[in-house]
This record gives sequence, C-alpha cells and structure tokens, in this order.
Amino acid sequence: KKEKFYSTMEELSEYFEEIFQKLFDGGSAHLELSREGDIESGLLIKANPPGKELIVLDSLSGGEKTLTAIAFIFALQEMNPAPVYVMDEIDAALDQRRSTKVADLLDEYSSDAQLILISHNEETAKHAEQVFGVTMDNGQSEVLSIKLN
Amino acid sequence: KKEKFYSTMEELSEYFEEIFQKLFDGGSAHLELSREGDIESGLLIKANPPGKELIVLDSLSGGEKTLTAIAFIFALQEMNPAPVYVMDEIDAALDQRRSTKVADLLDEYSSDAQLILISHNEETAKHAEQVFGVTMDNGQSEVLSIKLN
Amino acid sequence: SILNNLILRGFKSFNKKTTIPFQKQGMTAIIGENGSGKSNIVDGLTFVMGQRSSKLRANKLSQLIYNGGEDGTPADRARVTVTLDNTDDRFSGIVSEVLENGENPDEITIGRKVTQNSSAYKFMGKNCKRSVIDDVLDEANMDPSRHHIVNQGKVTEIINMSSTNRREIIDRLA
Amino acid sequence: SILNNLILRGFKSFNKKTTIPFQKQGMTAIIGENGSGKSNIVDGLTFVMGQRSSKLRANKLSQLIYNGGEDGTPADRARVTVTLDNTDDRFSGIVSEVLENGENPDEITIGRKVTQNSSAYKFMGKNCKRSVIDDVLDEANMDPSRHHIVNQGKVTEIINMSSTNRREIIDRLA
Ligand SMILES: Nc1ncnc2c1ncn2[C@@H]1O[C@H](COP(=O)(O)OP(=O)(O)OP(=O)(O)O)[C@@H](O)[C@H]1O
Ligand SMILES: Nc1ncnc2c1ncn2[C@@H]1O[C@H](COP(=O)(O)OP(=O)(O)OP(=O)(O)O)[C@@H](O)[C@H]1O
Ligand SMILES: [Mg+2]
Ligand SMILES: [Mg+2]
Repeated sequence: KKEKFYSTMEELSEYFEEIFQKLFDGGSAHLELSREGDIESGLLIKANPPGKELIVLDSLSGGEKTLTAIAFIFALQEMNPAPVYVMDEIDAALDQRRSTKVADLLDEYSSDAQLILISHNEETAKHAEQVFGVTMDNGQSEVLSIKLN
Repeated sequence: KKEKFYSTMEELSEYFEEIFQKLFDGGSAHLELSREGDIESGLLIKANPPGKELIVLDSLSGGEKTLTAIAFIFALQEMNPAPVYVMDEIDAALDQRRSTKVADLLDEYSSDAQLILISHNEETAKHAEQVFGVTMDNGQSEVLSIKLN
Repeated sequence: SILNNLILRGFKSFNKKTTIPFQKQGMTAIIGENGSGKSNIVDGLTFVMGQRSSKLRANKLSQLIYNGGEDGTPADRARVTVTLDNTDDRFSGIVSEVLENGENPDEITIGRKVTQNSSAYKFMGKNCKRSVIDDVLDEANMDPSRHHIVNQGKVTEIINMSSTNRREIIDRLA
Repeated sequence: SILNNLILRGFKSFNKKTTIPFQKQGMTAIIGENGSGKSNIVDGLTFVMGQRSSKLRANKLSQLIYNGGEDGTPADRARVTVTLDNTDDRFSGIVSEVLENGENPDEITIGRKVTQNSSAYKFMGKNCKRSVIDDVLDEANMDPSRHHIVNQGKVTEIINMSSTNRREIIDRLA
C-alpha cells in the first residue's frame, strides 16, 4: 500500500505547511522521507521560518521549535479530528505575539471541538468561552469558575 | 575520602534547603544517598513544598520542578562560585509570582557576579542593571541597548 | 460537544469531590499558580482513559491516591469519572451490550478507581472490563496515545522523536 | 567583573560584527522575540569556551557560520571573541607564558574561529592551542561543563539526570 502511504504523507505535509505559514506569517515547511522511495525509512521535518535559510531542525530557536511542533500536531488533527483537545502549557516557550497567534489558531478549531487549555498567559484565557481557576490550600486543590473580561 | 564526601554533601544539602525555602516561602528539602553509607550509590533529591506531603520528585508540578532545580543549581554555586552566570529562559514554566521570587534570588548574587538572563518576562528585565534587545531582520540579528523604567 | 463533566475524588491533590463541567463547545481555559493542580486535572482525564502510572508522573497507581497533605488524612481510594454526551445515541450500542436492560441514557459515564490494593474500571457506575472503556473511547474518537492530548513539557516531543517513530505516525494514519 | 565584551562576527544569525558589552557587575537582561538570536548569543560564549557543535544545536562546526539567510550571501567564517578583565593581573602569568614579550595588558582576549575547512582558537589575536583557552577559563573559574551556564530548556536537567550522575557532581566538588 505504497500509494496509500504517499497520499497520506502528501496530505499531512500540505496541512503542516498551511498551519506553519499561518503561525509564522510566511516561510515554508514540508515533510519528506529520509530515503526517497523507501516508506520504511524515517519521516523528516523541513521547517523554514520567513526570511531565513533552511537549516537543521535543531538550530531553530525554542519558540520556533514549539510553533513547528504545534503546526505538525494540528496537521494530524486535520487528518483525523478528535472531539476534545487538551493542551497543557504549550505556549511556555512563546513570546506574547506568538502566544496570541497560537490562541487565534486554536479559535479556528473551537467551533468543531472542545479545547481545554492550561496556560499562565492571561491573553489566552481571554480567548476562552469559560475559565476555571485552580487554587491549592493546605495540600488540597479547589476549582472555581471565573469570569474574565 | 569518605569524610570529605559526606561533609561536601551535607554542606550542599544545607544550601539547597536554604534556597529552596526562600523560593517556596517554606517547605523543606534535602539531599541523601540512595543507599545509606554507600558513597558510590546515587544522590537523591527530596523536595517538599509547604503544606504538602513528601512525594516522588516526578509528581511535583512543572513549576515546582523548575524551582527545585534552581535551588540545586544555586546551592552548587554557593559551594564553588563562578564570576559569570548565564540563564536562558529558566522561568519558562513559572507563574508571575514565582518568576519574581527567582529574580529576587538572582539579585542576591548580582553584587558578587555578573548575571546574564534571557527571559520573555518584562518584570525580570526591570530587575536588570542593563538590558539588551535582540531583533531579527531578514535573517540577521541585531543587538540594541535598551532603557527600561 | 461530547465531554460533559470530569469528576475527581481522592485523586492526587483533589481530595474532596470536584466536578469540572466541560459542556461547552469551544475553548475552556484552566489557570492557576504553580503547583495548584492544573496538570493533575489532565492526569485525571487520561487516568480514566487507561493511562499507565508512569505517564501520570507516578511510580505506581497507589501514588495517585490523595496522600493527606502535610497534616491531613490520606484518602483510601482515588476515583475519577468522565461523563459523555449520548443524546445522539452514539454509545447506545455499547450501553445495550454491557447493561442489557433496555436503558438509553442521555449521558454515559466511564470511570476508574484505585485503592492501595486494587484497581477497577467502571461503566455507568458498575465494574467493567478495560475493553469496554476502549470501545467507548474508540466510538468517541478519543485515544490517550493520540496527539490530541499534549502533556506539560511534551509539545516538542514530535520534533525530538526519531524519524522512524515519526514515520510510524503516517503508517497508523494510512 | 571579569567578562568585558562578547564579539560575534559571521556566527549563526550574527552576520555583521556585533559587540555586546557585559562590563557591569550585576544583572544583564537579554530580551527579544522568538527566533531573534538571544540563545545564539549564549552559544557564541560557550563556543569560545570550547563547546562541541552538538551542544550548540549544530551537527558540525561549519553550520555555525552565518548561512546567508533567505537571499543573502553566507559568511566565509564564524568568529567569536571574548574579552576579559586583567587589571588585577590574574591572567598575567598566562600572558607572559604564551606571548613572551613582557606585555601586561588591562584586558585579554580569547577567541575561536571556524571556516568550512578549519577551526582555530585565538589568544590575544594569535592562534593558540586549546589548552591555553582551558588555562584562561580555569584561572577565571569558568567552565562550560559546570552549572553556571543553563541553556534553554535545560534548567530541570539536574532533576532528570540519573542519581548516579548527580552523585558524581558531589565527587567533583569534594
Ligand atoms: N497523591 C497525591 N496526593 C496529594 N497531592 C499530590 C498527589 N500527587 C500529586 N500531588 C501534588 O500535586 C501538585 C502538582 O500539581 P500539578 O502538577 O497539577 O500543578 P500545576 O497546577 O500543573 O502547576 P504548574 O503550573 O507548575 O505546572 C504537587 O505539588 C504534588 O505534591
Ligand atoms: N548558521 C546560521 N546562519 C544563519 N542563521 C542561523 C544560523 N544558525 C542558527 N540561525 C538562526 O538563528 C535562529 C535561532 O536563534 P535563537 O535560538 O538565538 O533564537 P532566540 O532569540 O533564543 O528565540 P527563542 O525565544 O524562541 O528561544 C534560528 O531561526 C536559526 O535559523
Ligand atoms: Mg502543570
Ligand atoms: Mg532561545
């Protein structure tokens, strides 16, 4: 089923680039096999932020790696949507502007799915339809419903 | 030199608890050998935030692990001070209040050493004597001196 | 929306019965200070979905039971329940197969409970096999091993994994 | 204070010669957006201190040379220089040993340069052995393998490492 593999990889690669370009305001990205024609070889990620030269993935910055990973994760979701998404502090390495870009991306999925986001970023919480605050008192956690405006 | 090992471990453990308690506003922490009396065994970290029961290190939260690690790192510095410290986004997992606690701790070392901190947190930058802003334009980085008030 | 409520009792830092209503479609944000219990909520959800203790930051299941805090009493069991919407009858096949009582509820519940010596899965409040939970999650198109749950610190895992493991993701998709 | 300036030229995203003055005692903050070049500055410092390419997010040293960006010209070499204070004569022993010219400067420089085919260390602008750099860092009480440099994402490394490796830290201290 070599054809099935290639058509799946192509489709995933297109979603990946589309979301990558949304998060980076440009640039390019795609997926490819580490050995051409060999569907038993590895899957490589090629990610090129705008204005830069393609470089080994490891040389990307912490925030750039996070955005690239988020683009890949949501490309997978496009291929096989889940009804619930849970993201625990995925914006830890992101500056304010990129954090907001990710929150905007997640908004696009929120009409068809439930998104549960944990974040220390107040801006992200403002994007949410409902907010829960968790507090710790004497070793016990409590959850309160919170109204943010 | 079993005595030397024990006295070193004891001293490190005391610095570790002292800094831990500063960062956590309480609690307790210490270091111990995984097999008592065997200085070839492993070194365990016991960390207990205030109000909580001692638990395996892995069960601590992301921010609690970061604070515990920072306490350990600076306990090492107390044992063998370096003239320059470089910390690249060590506050990524910390909420605003813990971030400020860490910046206050770093202040204590800044009279005897040079501290170079990379952070996305503006509060941290306000603690600094000098601030450099890095920008990227068409694939090239530039550094500017910045005045923050 | 499919996920109605998450109910934690005696699970990690949630000693008292805590019900978190996720009903709304759209985005739910969970905020709070370091160590307050946010990630423990995620652990509660994946615990019911069948996650092993090592993926829940514990060495064994009994460590998931509320440990009493500094000077309190430990709980004797950890219980987590997830309620899922069934107004579209999507789970009705599983309900009739497992319950055999002609009921067709608007909401189904799956749960998991751990004590110092035992561990059990629950369906509609009754003990059930792990396979029933797997069937429910399959019907819901949810699966703890898939990429729709990103644990703290794990977002770049997809970048750091070997290219072979990453290629296997395509194999599973195809 | 001991660290005066860090000078980057053709190193990673720093094409043009960039001088960062760290002279002040106390805290220096470096801010900027994702991907702007902040961690590359840290890499420049540890590069001079002898760090290997894998610890600099590169597969080989030549990847540290400014690659031209999207439509620019790559640099032909990467050069980083660190200037250290010598007004207390702490490095004067090494200076007289290496230079043999009776000079006693207020400031010494160590550097490292990489081209597509070569790699060299520099002391006071002249090629030198790696051991000279090691001696200077030893005199300064600085060492890339010690814990006074915490790279991005690595702060909890001390928690995640094996208890044996952690015990070896005590061995080295004692
Ligand atoms: N079995 C247990 N009984 C009581 N408390 C527990 C138990 N297991 C874990 N905890 C506590 O839960 C806390 C961690 O909670 P959690 O990881 O949810 O925090 P968090 O809100 O995600 O914080 P952060 O923002 O730092 O990630 C730890 O302090 C730990 O002591
Ligand atoms: N040899 C090179 N030539 C040109 N650019 C390079 C080279 N090596 C790395 N870069 C670029 O440097 C950028 C990463 O810079 P750096 O890691 O310093 O960012 P950062 O400011 O620390 O960002 P973050 O806040 O996300 O951690 C990458 O976009 C990468 O393309
Ligand atoms: Mg957490
Ligand atoms: Mg960085």
